[in-house]
Amino acid sequence: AASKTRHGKRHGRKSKSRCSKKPLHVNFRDLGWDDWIIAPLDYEAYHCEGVCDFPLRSHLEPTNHAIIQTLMNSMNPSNMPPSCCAPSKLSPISILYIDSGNNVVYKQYEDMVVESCGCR
Amino acid sequence: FQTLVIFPPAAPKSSKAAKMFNSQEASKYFKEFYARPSQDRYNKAAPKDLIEPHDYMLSIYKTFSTAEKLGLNASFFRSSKAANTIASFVDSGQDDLPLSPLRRQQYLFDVSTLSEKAEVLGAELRIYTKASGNFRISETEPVDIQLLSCHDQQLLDSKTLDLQGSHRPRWEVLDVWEIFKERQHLSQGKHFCLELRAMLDNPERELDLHLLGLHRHGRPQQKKAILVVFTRSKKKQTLFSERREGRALLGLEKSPKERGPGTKASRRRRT
Repeated sequence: AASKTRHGKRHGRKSKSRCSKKPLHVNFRDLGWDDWIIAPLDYEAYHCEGVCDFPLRSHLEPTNHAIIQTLMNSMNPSNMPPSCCAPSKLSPISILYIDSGNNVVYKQYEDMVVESCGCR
Repeated sequence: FQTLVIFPPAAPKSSKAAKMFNSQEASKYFKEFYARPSQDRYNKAAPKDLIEPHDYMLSIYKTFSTAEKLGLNASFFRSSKAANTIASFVDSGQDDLPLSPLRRQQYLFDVSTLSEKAEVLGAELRIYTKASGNFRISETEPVDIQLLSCHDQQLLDSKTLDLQGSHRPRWEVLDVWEIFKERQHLSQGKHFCLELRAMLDNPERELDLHLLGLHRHGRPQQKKAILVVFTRSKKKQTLFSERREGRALLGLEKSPKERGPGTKASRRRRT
């Protein structure tokens, strides 16, 4: 059994971090997309990672459904999984690329970068 | 993608098979599925290195991506007619013999990859002019360049060139939005054609376009005329949808009607 400190925190086991935004560097060269994307060749997309467990913090902007699911998970973890840590706000990026007709096109693609994460 | 890549329908789900389809192979499969078809199947797209983007397109990208980073995109996009896509089409027209006078010039643009679903918010023709030094000195009158419809010779736009004031080569921009919208509405083929002439007032006569440096002979890719079309997608599109639409428009992906009854079963199986 892991020992507890006076604050009740456990040692000896890696605790799971709360739902938050983490780095995700995307390199279009690695994806093999640099044959049609002119720019950018890489960008920071971020990703969401961590647990959504009880009690949910307000900055995670949980949906009502997520609040209920988290409550049920806290009461009976084997019956109900916790709610999901997912992007709650995304922003666009500009991409300059070559289309199938060899024309150069500029496009603003929606939902490419995670701005914030939340419990859903 | 992961479901599709890691467990393709034909792959047995035994642990041995799963191990064989490792992350390296998944990456290879992914690249082949999304990156190569455009070149191998079409046999049309040239490698990126052979396509030189016009400075104008690079400048659009730099301006808007910088604005995005500064959180200014809303105001910037108002100035570009609220477009979220700006496509450039390079002129594929040809001049007659290089030494014969060039009274009129037809510009041809293959716009077949432009989605019919997109709302066209603007269209302009950008041409590179470089008036010869002798001509500038001899002509004191302003020169009018006029843009006409190839179809019915209707005057679309005109512009007066100030040859005395400008000694440098420059890009002239002519508005072709109205005719482009009309053309889209009528679904007129895959080519868009415009005709250009230059006029002197007194006496009224058509100029040889060589004098304005408009001949195509020896013109580098970056100085060729371009048609710039500003559009806004009516629905949110994924990164791959334009590529797929491009295939369909090029006849490489058939519509459900064209596919015929023979492939319906295979579609059902895929579903």
